[in-house]
Amino acid sequence: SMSGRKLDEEMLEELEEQLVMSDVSIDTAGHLISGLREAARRGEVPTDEDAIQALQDGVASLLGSGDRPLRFAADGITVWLFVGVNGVGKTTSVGKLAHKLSQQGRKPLLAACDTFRAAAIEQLQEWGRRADAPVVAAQSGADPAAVAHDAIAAARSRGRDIVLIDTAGRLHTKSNLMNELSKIARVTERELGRAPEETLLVLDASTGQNGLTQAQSFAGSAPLTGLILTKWDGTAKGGIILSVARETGVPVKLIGVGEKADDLIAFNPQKFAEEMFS
Amino acid sequence: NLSEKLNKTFARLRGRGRVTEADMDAALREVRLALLEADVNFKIVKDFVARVREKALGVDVLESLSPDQQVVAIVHDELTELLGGSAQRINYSSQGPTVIMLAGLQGTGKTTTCAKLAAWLKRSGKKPLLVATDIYRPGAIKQLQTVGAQVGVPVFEMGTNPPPQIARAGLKYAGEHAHDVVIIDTAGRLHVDEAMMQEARDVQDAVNPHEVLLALDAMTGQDAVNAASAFNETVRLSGVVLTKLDGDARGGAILSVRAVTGVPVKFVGVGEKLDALEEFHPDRMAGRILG
Ligand SMILES: Nc1nc2c(ncn2[C@@H]2O[C@H](COP(=O)(O)OP(=O)(O)OP(=O)(O)O)[C@@H](O)[C@H]2O)c(=O)[nH]1
Ligand SMILES: Nc1nc2c(ncn2[C@@H]2O[C@H](COP(=O)(O)OP(=O)(O)OP(=O)(O)O)[C@@H](O)[C@H]2O)c(=O)[nH]1
Ligand SMILES: [Mg+2]
Ligand SMILES: [Mg+2]
Repeated sequence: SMSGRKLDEEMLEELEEQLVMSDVSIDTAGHLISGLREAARRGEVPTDEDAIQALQDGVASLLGSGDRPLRFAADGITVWLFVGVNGVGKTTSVGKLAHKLSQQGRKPLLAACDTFRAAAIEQLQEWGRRADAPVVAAQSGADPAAVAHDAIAAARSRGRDIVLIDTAGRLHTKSNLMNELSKIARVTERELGRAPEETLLVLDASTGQNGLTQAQSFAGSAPLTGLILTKWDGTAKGGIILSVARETGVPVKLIGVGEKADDLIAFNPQKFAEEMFS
Repeated sequence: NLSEKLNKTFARLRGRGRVTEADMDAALREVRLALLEADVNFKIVKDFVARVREKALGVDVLESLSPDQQVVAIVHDELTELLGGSAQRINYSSQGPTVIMLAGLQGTGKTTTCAKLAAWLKRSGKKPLLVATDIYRPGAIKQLQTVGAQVGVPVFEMGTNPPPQIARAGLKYAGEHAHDVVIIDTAGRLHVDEAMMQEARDVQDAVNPHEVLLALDAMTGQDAVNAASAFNETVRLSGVVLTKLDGDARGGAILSVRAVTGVPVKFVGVGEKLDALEEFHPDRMAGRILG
């Protein structure tokens, strides 16, 4: 139904529908479509192909520039903290990154700060083996902040140059768990003498409107520096990151595209926008 | 919330005299917005709002003293009816062990739910056996063994042998050890992964489960229908377990899944602990979706 067809109100509705079906919020979809309607009035988008391109550009520009590499410390140990709700892919993302870092000749160390969930430590230890990275852990039920503290100390004494802290999944509605996260972040910062280079919120691409609430809540417990959007290899478009970008300004840094060690790619706003309309 | 918004909509309209069909459209726009914000699928919202409109005009809501409350009541009732109204119990076997299989996308709570179900069934006098067929995820078997031990239910595993083979051996073991329920945990998989979907089908064909439950994360958005439909086409689902309902996601995905597949919700997961499994209440879910 797209081939030089003139942009009309019906087409605008179809495009708005496509945005909403991609989990873009009503608000953000309305904002993008209004912008498109204005462009149409100025004669800038004569055909539907122009309209789709303009909309893609609108989506990409909402997401900001694609060049946001993960940050490393200028000197001393780099620390990256991984947070998010249950089951989104934190541990797997830590494992993938550790693998990449080792391949790049760096010396990652993993902190098993999920001291609650069944076999969480074993899961991370397996990734540590795959990534050739030591894992610092304690017994189940230990204080995660203490494990974070010990991991940074261990990295220093063992000559490792980057620490990846895996934390337990937690629903942002549980204040005791969000307080625990604040404590992990505080203890990490105190031990380092500065904030971690990255505090990354992991979001599942199939998440609906709750993704924005997650981002806002987690930002309240630890200053977020980036997002990792996982499971983008499914059919979910991950449109919720548009609202997250608009409301929080936290940039998406990485995209998970599978369950294997190599399945983590840099975020590319243009490609993301194209995928949304494919 | 929706009630307040409709109240405002109709109050504003009533000030201009008689309430008309166009005014009904304004009210239905609010209903549509509420459902979309709750992650109900776009197409399902269209059908649903059309049904509500028909019903509201049919009962002459516009003539009523409080059209806002009447519309909310109609929406609530329609949602409750859509969500409920069908077999929400486990279908037990009439002969031999009852086989229950958990399936779904990655990270939706299958392994945790398997242990919760085992504990639930044990409390109701059953002697369940857990079967570990996730041969891929690091630590998956250990995870099931750990939660199995926590609820005092044995776990059958066969390392990384093919899942259909493990399932078959687990069923045989259950028969030989007087287990009357077999709960099969499977690996998370994408509905677009043909090989993995075939594997799920092969597990189903190997042991003919009496229940195939889709674990659906309550925070899932518009994609829920794609995944659920695909799973339902490959392994005929008998029920849904809606997980992580202890969060604040509105959970509208379940309405779409129910509308498109007809599969009923049999349980809800309401926490990380192994006793956090409850029966599903359609009317409460309706209220939650409406916000
Ligand atoms: N298809 C796909 N699956 C993924 C991706 N990232 C993670 N997964 C899978 O998602 C599931 C959950 O991953 P985990 O790493 O355990 O998630 P988590 O956030 O650490 O979970 P909790 O610690 O329990 O909160 C696993 O089956 C992973 O293999 C991805 O990018 N694509
Ligand atoms: N808050 C909450 N967390 C839950 C619930 N059900 C499961 N979880 C958590 O969700 C995460 C994922 O649970 P799993 O049981 O590992 O999920 P899974 O579907 O088996 O994951 P894969 O095997 O990787 O596909 C874990 O952190 C669980 O503790 C629930 O009802 N509420
Ligand atoms: Mg984890
Ligand atoms: Mg599992």
